[in-house]
Amino acid sequence: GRLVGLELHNFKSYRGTTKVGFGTSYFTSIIGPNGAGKSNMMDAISFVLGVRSQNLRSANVKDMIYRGRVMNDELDDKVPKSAYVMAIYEKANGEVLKLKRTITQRNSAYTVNGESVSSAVYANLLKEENILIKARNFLVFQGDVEQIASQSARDLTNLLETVS
Amino acid sequence: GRLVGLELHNFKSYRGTTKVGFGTSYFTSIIGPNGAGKSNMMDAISFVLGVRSQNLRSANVKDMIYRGRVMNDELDDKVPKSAYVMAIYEKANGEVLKLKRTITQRNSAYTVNGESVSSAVYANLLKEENILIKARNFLVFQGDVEQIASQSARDLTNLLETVS
Amino acid sequence: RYAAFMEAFVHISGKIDSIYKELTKSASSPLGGSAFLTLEDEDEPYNAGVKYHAMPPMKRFRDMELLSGGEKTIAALALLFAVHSYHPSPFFVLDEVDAALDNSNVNKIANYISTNAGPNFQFIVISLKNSLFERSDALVGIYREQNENSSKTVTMDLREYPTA
Amino acid sequence: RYAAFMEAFVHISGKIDSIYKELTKSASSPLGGSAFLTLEDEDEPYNAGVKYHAMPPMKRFRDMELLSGGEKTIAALALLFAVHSYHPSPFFVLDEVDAALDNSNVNKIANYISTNAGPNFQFIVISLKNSLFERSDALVGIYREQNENSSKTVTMDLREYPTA
Ligand SMILES: Nc1ncnc2c1ncn2[C@@H]1O[C@H](COP(=O)(O)OP(=O)(O)OP(=O)(O)O)[C@@H](O)[C@H]1O
Ligand SMILES: Nc1ncnc2c1ncn2[C@@H]1O[C@H](COP(=O)(O)OP(=O)(O)OP(=O)(O)O)[C@@H](O)[C@H]1O
Ligand SMILES: [Mg+2]
Ligand SMILES: [Mg+2]
Repeated sequence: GRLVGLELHNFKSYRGTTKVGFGTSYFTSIIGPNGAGKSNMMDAISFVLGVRSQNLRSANVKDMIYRGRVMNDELDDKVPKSAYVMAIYEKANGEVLKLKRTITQRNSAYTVNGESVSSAVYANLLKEENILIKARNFLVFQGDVEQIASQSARDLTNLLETVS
Repeated sequence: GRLVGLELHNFKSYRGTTKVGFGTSYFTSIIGPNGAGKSNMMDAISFVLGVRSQNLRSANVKDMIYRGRVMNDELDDKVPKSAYVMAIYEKANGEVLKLKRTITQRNSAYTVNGESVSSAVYANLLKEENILIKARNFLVFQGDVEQIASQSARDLTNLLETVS
Repeated sequence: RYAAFMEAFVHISGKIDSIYKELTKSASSPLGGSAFLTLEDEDEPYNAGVKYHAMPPMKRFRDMELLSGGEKTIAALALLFAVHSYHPSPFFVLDEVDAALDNSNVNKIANYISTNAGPNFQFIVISLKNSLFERSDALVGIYREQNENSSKTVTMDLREYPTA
Repeated sequence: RYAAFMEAFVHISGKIDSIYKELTKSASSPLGGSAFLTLEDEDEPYNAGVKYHAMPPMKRFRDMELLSGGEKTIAALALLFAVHSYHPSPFFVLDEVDAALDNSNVNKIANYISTNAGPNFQFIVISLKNSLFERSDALVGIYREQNENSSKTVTMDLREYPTA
């Protein structure tokens, strides 16, 4: 299967609604200056697939919601109270899955093609596509590549067990 | 003061004797392909100033001695048993210091202009030049720059105390 | 449990050397380096470690910790791609994995990705290096819109401009 | 002890903002960002933390952990240079501190180094980026001599070639 596109709504530095399409590109590069929001886009992909926020440079999930420049924005009712990321994924058989994860201040809600599902059902659907969120073996975050080689022998064992 | 040049002997990937001069360059770049030996050159500078080997990517000081390709080279008496790095340092008043640190399998020996000194005297001489080996605040090793900004508040306090 | 683990281990350890060679071959080293995995405990491998060994071309057997930044990155990517070959996930997201790579190694990674990207293997790569991202099928440019205080995207299909 | 610590603290915290501004000014943000240090305990500052705050241009006050890789690198270098201004060491050795920087930020670091390098402040910088190292006074090229299995050096004074 492949990732056809993404839709971000008030996610990290992406205010409002942002749509990205990968089209038929099998090798897509995300480019731009420092601080523009490239790693945040990777966080969006990781987020929609169910990765826990500790792995997304944030102590808590509410850091994922867009915050503006005003210092007292907790008082401002223009501040977004929820955010979502939707991934449009095309399976090998042509079936299209719209996978959406929404967060409010503390909770995540998952839907597949508009229908609410539990996080376990969502994770299983991804597992059937060989997208193993526990292993995260298809995601290499900024600064992490070298430790793949220097990881301890036990860490490598755990990775192998998770993919087997 | 300034570093005029270096002399390496069987240090890490530098077999035999290697001399490097910085001349009157106040901004010198060390360049070359991956694995060539650039970080090893920085290790040489750190080493001659007395930095402990744990900070030089090695568990023990004997890793600093050049090792060839033969697997059983412990048996080979052509293998170097000692190594040194000498720094030629010109003080602000024009006086030249030849600072040399030699290692054998387990010990370090320090000389200044050919005379043996204790590691304490050596460190003090450097301290008079504002070269603070404990703080290592003038050395940024590969991969370490970002943590200078994310270091804990206590680490920053310790650094400020060391330089004051 | 033993069967599942060993099936993954045998497959991945069968792939690691050829992938590592693909990433380390050059005009001066046409054979490339070598890499392999070893089990610490053959009877209950999932309860002990799996060690990864990688030797760049013309270098002796060494602890991973003594490799340079670029050498470690290449070794890490080889392991990542080898693990991926078993129950492959449909896509990879890589954030600045080329940070420590010299031009020649960036080119090897670009070659590997271009060769292997396809309907079953989609690469999404964040990079600051022209020599990597100019090889992609499409670019997603991220920029900061200051007035809106938001990240924005603009997509460009490079395949429409073949005479780059 | 209080006096020594506060002398260092006052000096460094007086410098940090102007240095950070020097590293973050641009055509689109002529004022640059802002940076400051705060004491957790004003009475016994050496027993508590010193917090570092850096805000890139046009971005709101944030935890250091939410800055991007490049933003964190610039903030780290500003702090490094500010600390250096108190009892300055005669030279700095920096190993690939530009790894996470985009072209425009590499240029800012190159400007800072060229401007500040001099008889009292020698920079030795390891870099893979042409746009940084082409600004130096001299280059020390490191290469691997395969037959000898050794690193070798070759030095070149760039000031002899002013029309680059
Ligand atoms: N919840 C949020 N609301 C608004 N802005 C945010 C939020 N979370 C992070 N940011 C901003 O996003 C920026 C970081 O973006 P990101 O890490 O994606 O940059 P990048 O393009 O990867 O840069 P680099 O090339 O330096 O790695 C920071 O400046 C931060 O202020
Ligand atoms: N004691 C030693 N004897 C021989 N070779 C050594 C020794 N210690 C390290 N090396 C070799 O030095 C090489 C690493 O060199 P170094 O880290 O300086 O590279 P580098 O030029 O900084 O590369 P990069 O750009 O990838 O960071 C390794 O290949 C390692 O095998
Ligand atoms: Mg980033
Ligand atoms: Mg290096």
